[in-house]
Amino acid sequence: MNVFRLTGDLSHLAAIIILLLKIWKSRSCAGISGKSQILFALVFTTRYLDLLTSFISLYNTSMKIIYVGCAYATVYLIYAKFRATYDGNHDTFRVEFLVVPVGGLAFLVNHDFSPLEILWTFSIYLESVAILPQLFMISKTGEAETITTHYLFCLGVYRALYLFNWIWRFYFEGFFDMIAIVAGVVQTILYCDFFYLYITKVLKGKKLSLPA
Amino acid sequence: GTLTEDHDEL
Repeated sequence: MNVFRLTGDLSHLAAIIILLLKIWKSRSCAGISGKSQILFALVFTTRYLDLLTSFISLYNTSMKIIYVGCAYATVYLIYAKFRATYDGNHDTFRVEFLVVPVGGLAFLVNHDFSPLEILWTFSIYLESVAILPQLFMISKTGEAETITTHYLFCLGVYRALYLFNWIWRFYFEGFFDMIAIVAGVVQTILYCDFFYLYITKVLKGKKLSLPA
Repeated sequence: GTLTEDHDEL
């Protein structure tokens, strides 16, 4: 464990909690892409099946359970409890254009052709593009609530911090996982546009609004 | 690379 990985995990946890609390407290999921949240629930489900097969540490197990639990709770709030506030007209990204290619790639490029490893690879590739429906929805509505931008910032920063974690682990442990690194770079690049808007607008107290 | 069997990252 190193400082980049720990702060990355905490940033990820913060993002998940911020979103869950935002929906729960405001009793509304306006502006939130349910499709992205379904993809994240799928990412955690396929990645954390090893909860059933191997124990790494209490930290590892408890964080995985929290992530999976919050992901499904968020999907439940969006599609069940506060369904009336779900903005389906703007959440129109075709997720099959993500899941199918990612699924195919996971079969072609992986570390080991075993079910658990292919599912883990699928989850790594899927996570790198899972935010696209949410970013697409913001571009369609032309704006995002400030709390939503904080959620996205924490979510984007988490994987950027993991990039530093991988540099650290390569240098000090000789460990590297090319699949996770390449997917992590792609994932972080997809946030760059949002990072620019967040830093130049939201941090200056303005609302995040895109030229619609 | 020196990939650990178990993926120890979240």
